[in-house]
Amino acid sequence: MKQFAVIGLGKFGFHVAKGLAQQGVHVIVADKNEEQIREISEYVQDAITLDSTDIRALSEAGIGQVDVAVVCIGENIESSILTVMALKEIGVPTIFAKAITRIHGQILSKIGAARVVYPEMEAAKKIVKTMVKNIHYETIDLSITMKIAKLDVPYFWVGVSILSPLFESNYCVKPIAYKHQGVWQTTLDNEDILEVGDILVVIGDNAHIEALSKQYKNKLE
Amino acid sequence: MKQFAVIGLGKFGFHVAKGLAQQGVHVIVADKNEEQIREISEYVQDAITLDSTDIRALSEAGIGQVDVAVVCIGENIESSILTVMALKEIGVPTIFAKAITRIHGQILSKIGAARVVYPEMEAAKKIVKTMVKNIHYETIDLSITMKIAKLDVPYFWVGVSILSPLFESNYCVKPIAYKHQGVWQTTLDNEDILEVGDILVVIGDNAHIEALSKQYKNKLE
Ligand SMILES: Nc1ncnc2c1ncn2[C@@H]1O[C@H](COP(=O)(O)OP(=O)(O)OP(=O)(O)O)[C@@H](O)[C@H]1O
Ligand SMILES: Nc1ncnc2c1ncn2[C@@H]1O[C@H](COP(=O)(O)OP(=O)(O)OP(=O)(O)O)[C@@H](O)[C@H]1O
Repeated sequence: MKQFAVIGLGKFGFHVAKGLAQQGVHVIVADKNEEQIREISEYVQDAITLDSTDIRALSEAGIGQVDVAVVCIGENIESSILTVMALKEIGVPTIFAKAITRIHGQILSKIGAARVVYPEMEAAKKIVKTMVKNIHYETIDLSITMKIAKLDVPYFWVGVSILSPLFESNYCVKPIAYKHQGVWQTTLDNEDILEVGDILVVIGDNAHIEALSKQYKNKLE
Repeated sequence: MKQFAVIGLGKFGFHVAKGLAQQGVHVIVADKNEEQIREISEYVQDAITLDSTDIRALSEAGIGQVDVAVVCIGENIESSILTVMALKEIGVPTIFAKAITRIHGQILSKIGAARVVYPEMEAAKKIVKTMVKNIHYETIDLSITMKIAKLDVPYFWVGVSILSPLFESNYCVKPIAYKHQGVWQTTLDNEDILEVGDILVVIGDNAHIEALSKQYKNKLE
């Protein structure tokens, strides 16, 4: 069975070490901070306090015999680089490493990390994607069959009057309010012309509000 | 267009703030550490130094007007909780928050975080999964057509002689070495009986080594 080593028990490294231990595999963990070693000892037997940039300390801990080592040192870039080099030096065949920035990761790849992990960057990318996919068009359920849509005025409605018949005839939705220069208007008349930067609120049944959403996104792509 | 706020510019928060800025959306960022604010100012205009547990400071910064706020304070659990409460207090409709542990995340959900993110835990889970999926069975390419497989002796081969004809007749692979009690043997004879904990090495063509791998994994699931 393969043997593993986890170096650096920060928030990421601690979860990796604990996760491996829960899988029942052989894992040696190391950190220069005694407090981290004390905390991980509840889950892992082979937990050693050492400086992972020290080749002799790594060898004496038996880390040279593992199949896979994971270096979980992010902020201390110098330690992260020296540790990957030390592991390469003592012959660990597969090295994974955490990096905070792309450039840090590129350096680690060049010096021998088979795989670089970017926990914070990956999670940030995911949540940013979730946050921006609905910034221009939002729907609110009014009932099982009716919805309200709140949308940034698209270019194809700039210059259109809010009471224009096109909303009903082309889209089957009815404008009920709009925000112009920071002020919401609910009393609508023919002279209310939609402008860039305005927010429009319309009401309609599910099918037509969803259809409008698709058209809106397609035209804006 | 929606407005966003990012509170806490640690490694995760910094990437979220930068990512949102790159999407061209309105984002206000805040951190109690002036150094972080200085660094993010290269990417974000509205960057304010403040204590996010201070409701008045948040309001004065205009954070009460945003649609979505992301709290990126992990290690300082107290600040993370007080910040989510403060944002709820000033009426931010949607709050996302980072947490390091499940229990921290559960508290945040209870007090108003619509969504909790676990960057380190998620990344750790992913890499642990990658690391353990091949611990018992590993293949090495010998040539374009031939492979070697190194595997922990499965229960269905315990008690079998290493020179048994079953390897050739049932699997079309040939044992070439095995490790017993830490010692590798390449001279094989009939009395070499495979035991629990042994590692077996076999040679065969691609198709049969792959077929063995599938059977091995299926029988052990
Ligand atoms: N040279 C070293 N030898 C051993 N352990 C080290 C060394 N340098 C750093 N560490 C340990 O690695 C751990 C993580 O380090 P660091 O805080 O730099 O990484 P991080 O990626 O920012 O952490 P996190 O995963 O919590 O975000 C710490 O517990 C630290 O003690
Ligand atoms: N009360 C507070 N008000 C404003 N900013 C705060 C507050 N508490 C913490 N911060 C900031 O939040 C950031 C992240 O905090 P912390 O280091 O606790 O989180 P972390 O999740 O461990 O970070 P990382 O994402 O780097 O792993 C830091 O820059 C810190 O200055």
